[in-house]
Amino acid sequence: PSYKDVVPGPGEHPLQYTYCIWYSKKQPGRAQDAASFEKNMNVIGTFCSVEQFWKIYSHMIRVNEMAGHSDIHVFKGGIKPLWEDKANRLGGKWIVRLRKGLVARCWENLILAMLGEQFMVGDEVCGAVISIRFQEDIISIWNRTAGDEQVTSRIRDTLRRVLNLPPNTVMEYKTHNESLKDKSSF
Amino acid sequence: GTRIIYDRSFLLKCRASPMSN
Repeated sequence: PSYKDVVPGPGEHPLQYTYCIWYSKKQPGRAQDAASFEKNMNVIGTFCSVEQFWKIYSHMIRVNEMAGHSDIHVFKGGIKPLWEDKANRLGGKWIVRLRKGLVARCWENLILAMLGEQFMVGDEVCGAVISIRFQEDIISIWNRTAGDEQVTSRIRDTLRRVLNLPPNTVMEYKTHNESLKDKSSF
Repeated sequence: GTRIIYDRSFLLKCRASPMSN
């Protein structure tokens, strides 16, 4: 069924958008082109109300218990979490690298800010990603227009506020075009 | 148009009691 078929249940609080949660795990020892990356991505839930979100979220594995090289993407319905998607092609993302142990709280705060429309940048936000790696965890938020500095600055400032990060935390912006060129996300 | 805005504490409250306002 399409994300468009999901509707809020009776008495539920609707969200501004419908979202899909995608899970992907890197296949060890294999090069990742877009096609194989996409093949390893699965939608594990779709929601359009606050209550539907919590229902899915409470059944998901806790991010601090996720092992290995895995990613969870929460993206607006109709946008694939791929650099090549038409919503992302001209976009980019803010990247925050976190030491192990900090990520669960930061991820939840990021998701709640996105679902609650706290970024105040219209339709610009495409989705958010948590990437579990061996040495560190990385969270990122993707937006449509990398070239709009007013938008990217506003996202950065909101991100800094809602994540309540230690003062020395580095935030980097990377365009998806750069990622396509160097074939690397971070 | 109007956007549906929720703050963190409201969203967390919905988790605790799903049908609350």
